[in-house]
Amino acid sequence: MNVFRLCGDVSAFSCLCVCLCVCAGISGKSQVAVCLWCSPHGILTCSTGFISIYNTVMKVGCLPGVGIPLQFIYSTCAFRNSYDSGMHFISGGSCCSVAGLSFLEKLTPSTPTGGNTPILWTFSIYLESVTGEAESYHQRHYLFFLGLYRALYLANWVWRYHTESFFDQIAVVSGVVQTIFYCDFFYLYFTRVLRGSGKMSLP
Amino acid sequence: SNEPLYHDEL
Repeated sequence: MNVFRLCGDVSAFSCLCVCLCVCAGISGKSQVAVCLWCSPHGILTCSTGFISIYNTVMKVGCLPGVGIPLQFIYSTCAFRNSYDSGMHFISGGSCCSVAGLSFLEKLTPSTPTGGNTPILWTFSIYLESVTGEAESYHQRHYLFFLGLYRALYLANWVWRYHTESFFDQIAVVSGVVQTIFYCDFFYLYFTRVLRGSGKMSLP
Repeated sequence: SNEPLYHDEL
């Protein structure tokens, strides 16, 4: 545990809180994708071995945070907008499968602990890299916290590399990809939202 | 052994 991971987690929970308060503007399909990644990841981590109380509490806490907004979105037809191109998910999922099978370090479905990255983990990590693109997440603060979460996790990994001499190439590469996807939203957030020049929209 | 990085992720 270090301050970067703690701040990253706080940022992620801030993001979930924003989503719980106002889920208008967030695509239902994108939220489904988030659930598809977040739920198996949390459940796998908690069910394959005890890591720490902090880890368990945070991951269990995340599950309603991603599930409840989904319920809100699909119980209210007005929010079920944007991101209608299902092909993105099909192609994205296929790429993730290929990436997950090509670049994994150990050919096992899942593993409790250890340094290797097995199939399901690798798949889920690459899946988030693609679905985390968040092209349809119009909610600015939600995006800001998501981007901050990713950036802080990069700092977390750098910190762990220096303090523990520990490095996981797959996790770091996919983490960098995710953070890059958020860069344009960060740019818009700072140039338009903070300067008060009106509504945020993608270039 | 060190805890894997992907265990950190929420």
